[in-house]
Amino acid sequence: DPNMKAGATSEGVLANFFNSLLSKKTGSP
Amino acid sequence: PGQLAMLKKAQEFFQTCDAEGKGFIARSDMRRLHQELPLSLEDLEDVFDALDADGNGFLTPEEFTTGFSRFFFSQNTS
Repeated sequence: DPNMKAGATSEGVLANFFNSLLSKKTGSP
Repeated sequence: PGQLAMLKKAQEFFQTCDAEGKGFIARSDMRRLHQELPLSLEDLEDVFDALDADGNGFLTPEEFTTGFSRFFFSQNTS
């Protein structure tokens, strides 16, 4: 999403990171 | 109400990053996640810097939770 990069870079990269963790965790308790 | 869920998730993710259970996350721990997450090393460095509020090179559970709560509640704002 190009708009994310323009606005809040660190917020965007954090969101990306935590979303990746969330999807990695799904299914494994 | 979402506070407890947020804290549980933050703790879970902290443990994912701090695989050795040191009680803090070092930059090298973050780089190791490169193998597990679809993020570049540069992205992971940026994440580390964004979370390391005092810039001492270590992420405490408090710093990690603070950063995660910003993300968590920004996702849940309506």
